[in-house]
Amino acid sequence: LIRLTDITKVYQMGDMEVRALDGVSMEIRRGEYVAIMGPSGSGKSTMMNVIGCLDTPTTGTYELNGKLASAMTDDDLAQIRNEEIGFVFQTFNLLARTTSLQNVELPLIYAGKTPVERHQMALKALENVGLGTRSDHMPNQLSGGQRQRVAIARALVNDPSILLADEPTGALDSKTSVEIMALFEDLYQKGNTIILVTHEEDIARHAHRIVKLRDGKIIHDEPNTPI
Amino acid sequence: LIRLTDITKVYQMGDMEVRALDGVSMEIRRGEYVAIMGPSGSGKSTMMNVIGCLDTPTTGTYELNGKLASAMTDDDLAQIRNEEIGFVFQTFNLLARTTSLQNVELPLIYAGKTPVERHQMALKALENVGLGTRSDHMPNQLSGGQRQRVAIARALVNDPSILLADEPTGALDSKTSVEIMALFEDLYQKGNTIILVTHEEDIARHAHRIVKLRDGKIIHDEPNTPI
Ligand SMILES: Nc1ncnc2c1ncn2[C@@H]1O[C@H](COP(=O)(O)OP(=O)(O)OP(=O)(O)O)[C@@H](O)[C@H]1O
Ligand SMILES: Nc1ncnc2c1ncn2[C@@H]1O[C@H](COP(=O)(O)OP(=O)(O)OP(=O)(O)O)[C@@H](O)[C@H]1O
Ligand SMILES: [Mg+2]
Ligand SMILES: [Mg+2]
Repeated sequence: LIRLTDITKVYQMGDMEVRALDGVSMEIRRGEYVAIMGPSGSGKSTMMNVIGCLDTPTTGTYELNGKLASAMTDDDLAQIRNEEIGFVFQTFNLLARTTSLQNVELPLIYAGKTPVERHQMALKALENVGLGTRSDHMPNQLSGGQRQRVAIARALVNDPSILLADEPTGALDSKTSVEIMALFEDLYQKGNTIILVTHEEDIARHAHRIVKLRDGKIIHDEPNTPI
Repeated sequence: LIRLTDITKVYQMGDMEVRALDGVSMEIRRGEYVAIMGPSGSGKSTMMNVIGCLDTPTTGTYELNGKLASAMTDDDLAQIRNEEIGFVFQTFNLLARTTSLQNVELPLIYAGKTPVERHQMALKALENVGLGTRSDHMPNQLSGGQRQRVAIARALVNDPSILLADEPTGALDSKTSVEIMALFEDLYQKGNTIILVTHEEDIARHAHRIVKLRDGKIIHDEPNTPI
């Protein structure tokens, strides 16, 4: 499903070079549940952006569903992103002057759902994250953790076959986090693939495989018995 | 030092009313170390914004240093904010097209430091959070946790007498979090006041008093023996 081979991502800034990813190779098969951990700045978000076709590596190859990402057109990439991938961004990336409901409906517009279907599916997704009563509120009328939950609802609304979640519980208290992890578990049980970045041990423990990054390299990649 | 008496903060949105703070009374003396906890949406950031003079309550009184915040002019409030308070925002609030160093220097401009002093103090604050080599990089060239650390450096650069930190370790791995908590401990040991919002138990345990919010009310306010 996902195969990274010798991936590097290098930023050149003046006379300083930052190797965000410094030679990473990894395979993830369909239906796996992987947690990516590592210190701040170790390359987790960069790796998620490469996997989610939002960023291109400096060197190395990335194959998604057997096709080289580098050989795909922008249209191909956009189509895979819209049809297969649900992304929870570390910075949420909600549209500002747009209600929670409209933010969550966005992936459904690409999926060609009717307005009635979109409204029902988006409302259900918001109810699943405990925000059914806030559907017509804008992001700036919501708390930090509420905005994060809208971003999660948007990523899950279309039952993606690959969920990429970058620190999805960073702004949530433990009880709300448990509710979110239960939603991810439902998606996983349906045979979908979950790739989760987290710095919280007890969130990582839900995964069946733990990958640790340090300074842009994989220093650990082992199966995990989930809690 | 800080006295909240029957504080409410109510948002009226159409026919729906959200009581972000629903009658809160609390006193914090100089030199205390308080952790504020509670579920997502329970009113933690709203309380911090009232304490930090960034938001006015709907009803109730807020006294800071014996003066009614409601009776202060905008200039008085700005002066207290610049001279006494260091704020780590939940959303970091860094200036986008500005380097890390310039972001951290900002409070020192208000404090009337010379350019040479500002440069030295800001660089030292960045080194304290492990980002000395990234001083001329912009926020969009940094990872999520690196941006959070720039926001922490900016809040600490002028040794504030009151530190208001809203989820300061939300984007940080545990090792980096320990380093940040050590910086807060240094500030506390110098006799300053620390008020910290967190949803992480092991961060809250550094405080000497734990306050828990639920639905805009204080449901717990007890001393804590710090780790
Ligand atoms: N500008 C606003 N307009 C309307 N409602 C608001 C506004 N700001 C906050 N609220 C609401 O007030 C309540 C408290 O918000 P607050 O940001 O204080 O919560 P919080 O405890 O910090 O949550 P989190 O842990 O998710 O950051 C929430 O239900 C939120 O939606
Ligand atoms: N646009 C950019 N320009 C320059 N450097 C960048 C850029 N984006 C990321 N980096 C650098 O690449 C490294 C890896 O960044 P990345 O965002 O992947 O880290 P991370 O593991 O997600 O960190 P965090 O846990 O703090 O979110 C960091 O040192 C970061 O500063
Ligand atoms: Mg990141
Ligand atoms: Mg908050």
